Amino acid sequence: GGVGMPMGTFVPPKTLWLPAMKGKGLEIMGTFARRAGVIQMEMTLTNKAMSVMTDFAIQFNRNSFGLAPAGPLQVPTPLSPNQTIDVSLPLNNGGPVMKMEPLNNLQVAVKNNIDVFYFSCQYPISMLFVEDGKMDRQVFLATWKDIPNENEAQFQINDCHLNSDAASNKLQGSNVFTIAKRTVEGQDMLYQSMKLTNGICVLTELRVQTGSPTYTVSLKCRAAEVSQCVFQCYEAALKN
Amino acid sequence: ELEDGLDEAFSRLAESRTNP
Repeated sequence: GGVGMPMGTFVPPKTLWLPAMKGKGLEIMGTFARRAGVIQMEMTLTNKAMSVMTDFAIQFNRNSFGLAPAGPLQVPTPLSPNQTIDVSLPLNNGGPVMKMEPLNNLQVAVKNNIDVFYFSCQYPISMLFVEDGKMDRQVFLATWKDIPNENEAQFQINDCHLNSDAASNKLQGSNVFTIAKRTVEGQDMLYQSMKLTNGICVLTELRVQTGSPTYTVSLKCRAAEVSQCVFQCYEAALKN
Repeated sequence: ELEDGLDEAFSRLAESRTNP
C-alpha cells in the first residue's frame, strides 16, 4: 500500500515508469503526491548504465488538466553508475490542455546526456482536488438537482471495512469533503464534494450499509467523463 | 431558518434516494 501522510493524503507507491532497458540504463520509478497544496511528481532515478549521466531535463506532452513542470528537473549531476537518487518535481496546471485517453494519462519526455526517453504514466485525479473544495450546502443541493440524471455514474467498492465516519475522515485527507450525513433504513448516506484545479466540481453520495463491506458511490458532475477517475480515487483512498 | 431548511432538504434527498 501507499504511505499515509500526517494529513491523511494518500500517496500511491512508486511504480516503474521507465525500465532501464528502454532508458539506455536510466531507470525511473515514480508517483504523484499533493503536499501542502502543491502537486509533486516524485521520482527515483537509477543509473544502470556503465557511464555517468548528466544534463537531465523533463518535458510533458499537453494533457487533460494542463499539468506542467513548475520548474526545471533538479538532478545533482553527474549520476554515477549504480547511483540512485530521489527527486521531487513540483507541478502546476498552467500548461497546454488536450484531452487524453485515459483522462489522467501523462506523456513524459526525459532527456539526459545519452538520449531522450519517453514514457506514459497515470496520476490519481485526487492530486487535482483543491483544499477549498467544500461546497456550500445550499449550492450542493441546487447543483445536485440541476445536474441531469444521465450525468450520474454509480460504482461499488467491495471489501471495505470502515464505518462511515472513518471513511469520511480518510477522504477528507484527499480533499473530499463531507457536507451532510443522513441515516436512512440502516444506511449512512454521505453527501460529499470536491473541486478540481480547473474548477470542475464533483458531487457524490457515498452509501455505507451497516455491517456490509460493499459501499455504493454515486457521482454527479457536469463533466461526466471525470467520474471514472474520481471513483478510482475513492477506491484507492478507502482501501489503503 | 435557512439552516433548518437545508437540514430538511438533505433528509428529503437521502430519503428519496433510498425510496425513489
